[in-house]
Amino acid sequence: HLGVTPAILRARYNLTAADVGSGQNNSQAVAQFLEQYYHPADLAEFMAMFGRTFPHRSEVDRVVGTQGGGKAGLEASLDIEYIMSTGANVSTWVFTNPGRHESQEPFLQWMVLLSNMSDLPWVHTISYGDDEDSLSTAYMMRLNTEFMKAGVRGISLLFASGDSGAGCRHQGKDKNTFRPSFPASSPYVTTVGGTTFKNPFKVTYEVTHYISGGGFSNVFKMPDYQASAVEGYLKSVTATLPPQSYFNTSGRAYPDMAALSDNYWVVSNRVPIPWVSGTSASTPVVGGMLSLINGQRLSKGLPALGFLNPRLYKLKGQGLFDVTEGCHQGCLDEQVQGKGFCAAPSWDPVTGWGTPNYPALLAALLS
Amino acid sequence: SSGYLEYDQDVLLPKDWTHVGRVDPSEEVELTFALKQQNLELLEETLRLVSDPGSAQYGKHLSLQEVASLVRPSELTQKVVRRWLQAHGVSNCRTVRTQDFLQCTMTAEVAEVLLPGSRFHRYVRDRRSIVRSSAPYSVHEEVHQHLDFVGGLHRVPPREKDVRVKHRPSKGEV
Repeated sequence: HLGVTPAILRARYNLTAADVGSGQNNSQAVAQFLEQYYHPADLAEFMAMFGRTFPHRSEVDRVVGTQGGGKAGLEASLDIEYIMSTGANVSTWVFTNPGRHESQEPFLQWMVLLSNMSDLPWVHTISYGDDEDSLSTAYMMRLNTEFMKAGVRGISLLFASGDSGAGCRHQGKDKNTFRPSFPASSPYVTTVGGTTFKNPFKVTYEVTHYISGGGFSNVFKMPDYQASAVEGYLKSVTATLPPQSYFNTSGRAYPDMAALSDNYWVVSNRVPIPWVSGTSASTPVVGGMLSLINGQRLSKGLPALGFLNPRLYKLKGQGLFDVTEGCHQGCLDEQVQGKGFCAAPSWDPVTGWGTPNYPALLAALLS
Repeated sequence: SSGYLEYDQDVLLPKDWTHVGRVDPSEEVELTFALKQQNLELLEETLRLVSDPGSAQYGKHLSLQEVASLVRPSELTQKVVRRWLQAHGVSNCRTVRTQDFLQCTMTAEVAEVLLPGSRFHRYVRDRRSIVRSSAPYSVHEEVHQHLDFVGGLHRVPPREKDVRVKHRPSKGEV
């Protein structure tokens, strides 16, 4: 193949043409913050080009906020086109938060909005993050509480793990540490990392995408649900672990899972664009599949998945393809020589538990 | 010592934002006041129970109304914050269903009096213009304990999100 399209994703993750939403009582959303607007014509063109093999929708059901005019943003185009490709035929919303006043913070506006709407989509994917060290602890702690508020309502929040691997923060001469990203590092969201095909031109097994964000929070302590998995990783990969001065072994570790994040095709401003990469791509892909699972659960009278991590970590990789090859990037210095963490059997801070094998994940999450 | 306290704040603006100048005192700013919530330990425990498949509470999610009942700021917190705002002539506010955020519009002049230390400037990057404070703000100690932070002063939108279009690598680069 010549890049990742919905058909390639659906083939890799074993989604058949019948694995689409039934359209009842289920919805999903993407949130945009940077005056990133999707264009309905792009979505229609994308689906006409790439959506022929599965039933799908070609229109967004609801835009919350002001849908701007002018040029479409690549990010918005990517998010909406791919959540509607794996979460096909599921009612889809776009939250667009450009910040009406010059003093507004778009991300905060979105969080406030969630506290004011009683009926929300069950799954939200967000491809946005900042370095933890650029944000105040007071702000992150409060947002973490806001994520809890969403989770307790049964809403699944998925965040991209970032595109800088373990990241790198220079702390003076010859002293570097890895640089975690927030909200990816919040213990109350599900964070999605990235992979690439072993053979970029075939639907093969997946290996680590070197950009995949991951690591350990310096702000949030490790939640109980992941303690055993992370401990297992730290004990099993001692030979490839970076020096402990680079990361906080007692912090919230991320990502939680992953999906392909390399070589996507996106239609933006009516132009099909190849070679689009980032965990911005993998996050809506996972979000769409969780929406399908929610649809199946709701049709059986079960509640929505809600905050997934406690259940995901109890599955111990069941329903997922384990990614065990490759490392992501870290600091370019003598000690770690550009390397961050490496993937390993079971959970790892590059690809989490792995990538979805849809029918197996559905079976695991339907019980 | 003056009766005002600061929060932990992220004041430094990324260098790619260009300073344009001080905003006119009459210009409006919108600030978001994050009121201290109640029962956060119970919220965390409830989230654990409704998300843990081993719990009898698994999947028993709360409605927004139930979340509001749980975390809604105390009467005292709401009264103290509203009285403080009103004392500074700030009345154009709206709240949310959980009553833990107040979004208020006021002039920059009023905001700088309300939040001593703050100084509002305009910055631009590409075609985007924002108004932010170049200095940390403080609030009166009587109010400090009733707020988590005030939004709209420091954080700026990032340049890019987590997406990139890469160029096809040449054979040499490969």
